[in-house]
Amino acid sequence: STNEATSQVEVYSVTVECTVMSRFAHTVMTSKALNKANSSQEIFFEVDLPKTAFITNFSMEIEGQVYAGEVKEKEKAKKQYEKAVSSGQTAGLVKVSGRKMEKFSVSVNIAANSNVTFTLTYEELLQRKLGHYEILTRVKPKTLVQEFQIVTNIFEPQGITFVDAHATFLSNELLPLVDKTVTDKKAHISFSPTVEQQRKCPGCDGTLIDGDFVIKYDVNRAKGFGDIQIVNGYFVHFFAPPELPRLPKNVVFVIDRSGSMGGRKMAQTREAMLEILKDLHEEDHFALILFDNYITGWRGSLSKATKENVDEARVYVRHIRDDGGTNINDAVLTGVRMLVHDRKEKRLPERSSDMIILMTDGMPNYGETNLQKIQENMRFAIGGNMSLFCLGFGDDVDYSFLDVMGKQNKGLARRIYEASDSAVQLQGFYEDVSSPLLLEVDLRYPENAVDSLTTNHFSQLFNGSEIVVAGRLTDNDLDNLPVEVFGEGFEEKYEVQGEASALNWNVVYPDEEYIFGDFTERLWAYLTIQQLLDKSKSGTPDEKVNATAKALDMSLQYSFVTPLTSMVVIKPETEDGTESPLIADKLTEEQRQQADKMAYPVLTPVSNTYSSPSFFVDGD
Amino acid sequence: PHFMIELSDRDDALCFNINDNPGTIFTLVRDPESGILVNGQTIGDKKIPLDGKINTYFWRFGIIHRTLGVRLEVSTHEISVFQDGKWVKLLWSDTGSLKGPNVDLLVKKDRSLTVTLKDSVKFVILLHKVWQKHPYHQDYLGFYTLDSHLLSPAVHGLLGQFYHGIEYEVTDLRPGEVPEKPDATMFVKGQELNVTRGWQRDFRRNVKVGENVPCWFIHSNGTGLIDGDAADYIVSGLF
Repeated sequence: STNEATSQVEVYSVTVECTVMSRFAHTVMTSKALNKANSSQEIFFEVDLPKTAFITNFSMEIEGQVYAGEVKEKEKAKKQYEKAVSSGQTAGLVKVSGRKMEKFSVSVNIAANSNVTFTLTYEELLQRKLGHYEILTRVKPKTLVQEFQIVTNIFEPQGITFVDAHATFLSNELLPLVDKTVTDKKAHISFSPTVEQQRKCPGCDGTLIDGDFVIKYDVNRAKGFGDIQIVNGYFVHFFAPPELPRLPKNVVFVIDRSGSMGGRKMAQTREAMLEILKDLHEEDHFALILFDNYITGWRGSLSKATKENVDEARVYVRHIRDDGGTNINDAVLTGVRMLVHDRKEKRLPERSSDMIILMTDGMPNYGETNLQKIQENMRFAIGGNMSLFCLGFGDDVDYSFLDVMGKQNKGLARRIYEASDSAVQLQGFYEDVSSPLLLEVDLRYPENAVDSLTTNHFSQLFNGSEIVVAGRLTDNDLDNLPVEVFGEGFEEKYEVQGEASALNWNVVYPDEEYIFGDFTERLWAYLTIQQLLDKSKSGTPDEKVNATAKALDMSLQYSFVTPLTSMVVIKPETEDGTESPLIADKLTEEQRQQADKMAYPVLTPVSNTYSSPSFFVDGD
Repeated sequence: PHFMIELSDRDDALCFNINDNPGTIFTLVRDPESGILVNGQTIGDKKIPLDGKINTYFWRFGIIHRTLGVRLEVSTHEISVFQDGKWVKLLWSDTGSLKGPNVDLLVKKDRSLTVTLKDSVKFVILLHKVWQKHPYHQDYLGFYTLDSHLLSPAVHGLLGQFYHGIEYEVTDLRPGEVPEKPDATMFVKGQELNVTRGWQRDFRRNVKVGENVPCWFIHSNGTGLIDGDAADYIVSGLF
């Protein structure tokens, strides 16, 4: 787009090309424009990419001259950045865009009758959630485009069970334009409307193309040890066996009812809990602990999720009211003690999963308030015997505190965005973790055959998810890799052995050029960096330093823009001869939260109407 | 129609239904000091549903601000405003606004009308459009008070009597007819009422689906909660 209302810039091509090979997605977004005016104009390239993706490349080609981005250590890039800021230029290219996306934007001055081509590449490992993978592309061309195309090719050697493509902007007229071809191991999805088909109405310039294009798919899941692919000296192991019975769970909900939860947050927590309780399975056990300054609870120990108990708990939940301060430490410790005690008393099924779900919106301000001390207390009390999941409500909670605490205790943290769908988000999180299938899953490979293994021990495998392990083979010519998987399943141990062999790509994809060369290696690098970044926050001080250094090395080696690196883009010289470096960063969840906080009054302008009393009459 | 009294300081809400014959006109707000009056007329379903239950809704509101000389008639068909001695008509089918010295109106196409009466009250009227060929239902309106703090202590009416707060206590929570809706005892205005926990919908954010607001439901047309009984609020004309 341009700043001019009556611009003479023609965006003549916008293409989004995504190739997925064994869940690893490589997306290239290209936009070409021509300045038809007699004078130079500033042209903007603005695209959204998933927050789980790492940018790997960006370039601008102006009249045959290519200006490519370069991934550098963040500190070094920052020096260039500071120089740019001190000379009055703004430089940040990546900003928060909603919950799932980040916005990359750059502008460049283009001479009269000149062309520019912007190309942004990013990569991500698609995660299996609730039984499918999702590829999300957000498109918003500001004008009609001569050549508009979204093309996705999915290669899954395991075989594809279904592919579903839809978009928020698809009308009945546009729907038939989504072309989908699915064969056993390959899917091709394309969407390429003509200019006329993009038009909002006959004769007008507005475009219909504005929204999310979403592809969902799943793969055939192998029984036994799962599926292993060996390519070019690297392997990746996908483990999500079908037809495993779910394990009973014992879950303690620790719910913040401090004053700051007042109003909608409390109402939404109640609403979500009412649904969550309804979804408990009868063989599950559960407890409710409420906290403000004081800790109170529904019952002194966990109860079996019988219909009667659930009904009683739901009545209790309906009357949760906000009041007082925030004593997280004692509240979670009460939950831990309850689980430990009930286990000791053999009130809980032997083969079952213990978990605590903490829902809070604020900083502890009562009891123990030192965050590090609280983390230590939890780690000590939990002792690796249960999982702690932390849900941080709104923008005031210290997300990194919850994130570290979750990761230190076999769990994780998730932000709940304060909005009208908060209750749905809470339920969504619960769905992700509500059905454990296996506990203490160990994936083992011969030590003399592999190195640089990503995490191969997982405290749980949840229904609808998938465990992924990747590594490097020490013998580059190895064709067969022995593997063993151990875990604790429902009623019995899960133990399988097997041997994986390298695929012959010419047989699996006979009509494709060999494009898969470095996919597995990059998948391994992506996964390794993600895990190192986690370790750099939650490990011991030594581990933190080592993990940070290694993650930085790998980010640079594989050209990933991670929280430790930045991409520096040098724009063409301006007329006065100055160069202006631009910086693309990877945002952390804390930065995203900060950005949301700043944007709060803009995002929810009507919130005031809810804080004052309201009186109304309407019909159902 | 369902009435909702949301008390944000208590994070709680009270609700009741008023059912009468279609065509009845009720006084919702009456403030003799500022000269504000809001009356609403009900309609029923197109025909009596199979369950025999007659549901009524508001389809027309008459609003007067005597001191400012403003008069508004809002129906599911159109919006008429009288000010400075003349009538102006607005259509639900257009987004538009009208700014006057004493009244501001903002119409969002087929959705809502926000009315701000100078130095007195602000409210929004929602239009619920129903599929024209629906066998039972027809278009109706919702009335939401956004700001009433400038009204006098004498303000009354089915909604107005709650504008300056209400004292109540709820105790003795016990199982109700359905597990999701427990009963309780409410002490309010010197009376002891049997109330039921339920929810009603607030359509301001999403006019189609609405958002559930949990509330204490007062049975029998709000008897005991409202001053007098529902019949006391019936008037003969819209203005």
